[in-house]
Amino acid sequence: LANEQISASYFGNKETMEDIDNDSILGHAIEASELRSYGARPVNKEQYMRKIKRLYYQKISDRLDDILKVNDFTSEKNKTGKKKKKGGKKKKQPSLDKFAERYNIVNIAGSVIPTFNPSFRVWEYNTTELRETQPSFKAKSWNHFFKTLQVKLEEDLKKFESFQNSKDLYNALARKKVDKSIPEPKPSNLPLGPAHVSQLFSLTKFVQYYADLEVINKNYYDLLDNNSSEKEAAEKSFLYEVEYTSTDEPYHVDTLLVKDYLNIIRELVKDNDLWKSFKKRAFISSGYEDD
Amino acid sequence: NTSDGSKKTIHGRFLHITDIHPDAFYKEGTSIDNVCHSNKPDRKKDFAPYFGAPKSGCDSPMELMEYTLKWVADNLKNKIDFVIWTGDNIRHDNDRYHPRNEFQIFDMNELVSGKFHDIFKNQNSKNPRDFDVHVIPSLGNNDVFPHNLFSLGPTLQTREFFKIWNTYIPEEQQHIFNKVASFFVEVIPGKLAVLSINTLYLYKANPLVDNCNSPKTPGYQLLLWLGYVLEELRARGMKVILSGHVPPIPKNYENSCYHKYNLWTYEYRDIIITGLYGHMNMDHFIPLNGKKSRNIIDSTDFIA
Repeated sequence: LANEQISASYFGNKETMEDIDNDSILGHAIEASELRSYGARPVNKEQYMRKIKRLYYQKISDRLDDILKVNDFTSEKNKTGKKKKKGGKKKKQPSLDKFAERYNIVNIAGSVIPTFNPSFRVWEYNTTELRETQPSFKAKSWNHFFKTLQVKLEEDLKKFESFQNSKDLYNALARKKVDKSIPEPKPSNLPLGPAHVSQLFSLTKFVQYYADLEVINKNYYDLLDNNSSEKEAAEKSFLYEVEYTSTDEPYHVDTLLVKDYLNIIRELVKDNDLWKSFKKRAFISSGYEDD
Repeated sequence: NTSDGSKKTIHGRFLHITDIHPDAFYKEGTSIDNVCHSNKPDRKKDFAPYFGAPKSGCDSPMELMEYTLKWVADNLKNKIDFVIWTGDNIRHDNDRYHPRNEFQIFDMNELVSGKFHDIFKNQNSKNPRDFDVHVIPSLGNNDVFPHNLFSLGPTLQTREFFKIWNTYIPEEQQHIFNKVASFFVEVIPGKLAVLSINTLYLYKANPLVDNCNSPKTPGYQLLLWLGYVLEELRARGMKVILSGHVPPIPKNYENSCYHKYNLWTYEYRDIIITGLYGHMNMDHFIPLNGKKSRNIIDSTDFIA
């Protein structure tokens, strides 16, 4: 019941709540039965991608539409000095930067196991300031921190063991202040980090590599047929090549900040061809389709 | 390099590699229907090829792993600063004639770990902890026995993984690793750290994960570790990359664990660069809303 309530408040409508609820109750059972029935064979992955689009991407795209519309409207108003259209009160929209601040991006990687094709990724990050400044660090020992950490964790546990019954424990946890597994809000004087504003260590690019196993296996057997040794055939046929990079569509970006990803999401939702190429890459150019 | 004072070139590039799943039972020319372990194929499409069969359900032949790592060593090693390697270093448990056991899992993990070490260690140093390219491994749900099940340490499994990853885990983190199977590496000393997070403590398919609210649960303890580490890294003015096997999305994490983890990511947005995960074998990304997690956690019935 708690799961249902939280899912409902998180996703705000019954339809999506049911999707999530299916996940939470049956997820493990389905995963286990799929593993037994199909090995590691991919099943219903197109359906999964549709779900990602519906649950995560669509919502963001809609919000961005509102944000960009209001911002266009505001700049239009500033230009002409008067309202363009009469109408009801517009909902106040945050700026794109402010909206992006609430998000973080979970990057989920393709695998070496050929669920689709083998793949991995090389990320690039901003080192400009690092190059410009002398490394001024003096490595600070971590010994003291880890000794203290051990004590802190033990003390924390002892504190909870001191509660006589689960009701007292519940009350203490419900006061949240004692629950150290919940962070304090970010102090407002701290600036946004490399995920949100371009700076040292911000991600700037990625290159996605893949091994096209259909071609590689074919070349390998062709070489064997032409009297190459197994080792020679393997060495000559096996290679990873660039599948795509973040400077290709739909990314086509110079930075990989959270707001860049949100803009990419909007493109993906609006442009079906881009979505198709995104899906093709999700399945590592293996040509996978649901049965 | 703080261990010997030598200079290193920072390339501004790193590798993320995951889910190798090498399978010592994979046999070329066997039947895909028998997970590439046995029997003759009954049709052309059922043939298990030398480098592996995409979309088939078979794991990776050992040759696929060997040639992948060789390709990385030949083509990338001298161009990257560190390697994030997010687990699942053994075959799936999908062949009832060859059920996996704990020793096979440890042995294969040891073998793969040794290969990474051989490639990325400092070839001119006698110190095994000295790397040309730092490697940050994390634990996959197939790397533990039984499948998915992993309890708070110290246990045989946390000790065993400490042994296997000994050279990757900084010495001062040995005790805490034995408890939470997580650690971090300062890939650029004093500037940039990569966290290896044991996501199995948050993973809903781990039968030992009921929630992250009760202080005795593995997830709660892991989040405490995460919080203290992030706090210290922030205090030192460092930036952080999060890494782990199971991605932190509602499909995978127990509900309270998901919201709490997501909230840490949100509240430390001044230092977190990104989060890199494996497990799902598909190349994609998911945006998560930290503000919503804050609202949910602040609601009165969250603890209930």
